[in-house]
Amino acid sequence: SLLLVAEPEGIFAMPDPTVPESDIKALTTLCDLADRELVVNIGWAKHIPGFPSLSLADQMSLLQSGWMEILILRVVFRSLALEDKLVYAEDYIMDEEQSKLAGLLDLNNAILQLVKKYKTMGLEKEEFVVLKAIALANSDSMQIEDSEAVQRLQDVLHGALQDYEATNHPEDPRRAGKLIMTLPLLRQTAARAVQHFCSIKQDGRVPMHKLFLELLEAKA
Amino acid sequence: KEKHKILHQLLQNST
Repeated sequence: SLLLVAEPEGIFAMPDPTVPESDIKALTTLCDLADRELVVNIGWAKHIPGFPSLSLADQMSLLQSGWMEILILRVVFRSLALEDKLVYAEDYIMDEEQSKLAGLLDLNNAILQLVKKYKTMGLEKEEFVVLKAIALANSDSMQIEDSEAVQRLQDVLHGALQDYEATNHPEDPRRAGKLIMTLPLLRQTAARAVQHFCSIKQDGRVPMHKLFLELLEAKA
Repeated sequence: KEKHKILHQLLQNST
């Protein structure tokens, strides 16, 4: 219940209508959107029960490892109702054509593979919010100071998922496990995304805001 | 930590 309340509203991409469509424009829009989403997601993390009790250093380490997984999982959940399209924001939905134009066809196809998995399972909002918190708590940072505290956070979230499934999906006792088993693909896809945006950063043609840059650099 | 000052600031904000 606390995670459902903490779930942030979607934000708008607001692509500049005066700029003609191009790969640079699409990537600029996405990087600006990601930067603003990250601010929102850091605020969200503080509402995960147990997260604020971690040391500041461990909170930072988990976010530095897991931020892209959180961004992608949010796009995936928003896209469940559509067919072969990614809802980066309510006013920014990418189809195959736009993905090609932005040079994001491979990455977006990988994200669509996740969408397909969750569609097949009928992922619910309750499951999505817990899974997202688990992705953060389980982001496997190498810099954790108090790994027992992080383990306790993982256990609490894992327990919440198991309780939810026991109550709401007693017909499928393996549903919680099935959901956890989607996390490797999320990790893999996030790693691809980070790699892709690191090379865009090195190109230097797309302006990026400071928080997005800071977190990309934490992954470099 | 100096390298990650925006994240640090956002986590420290009370909101």
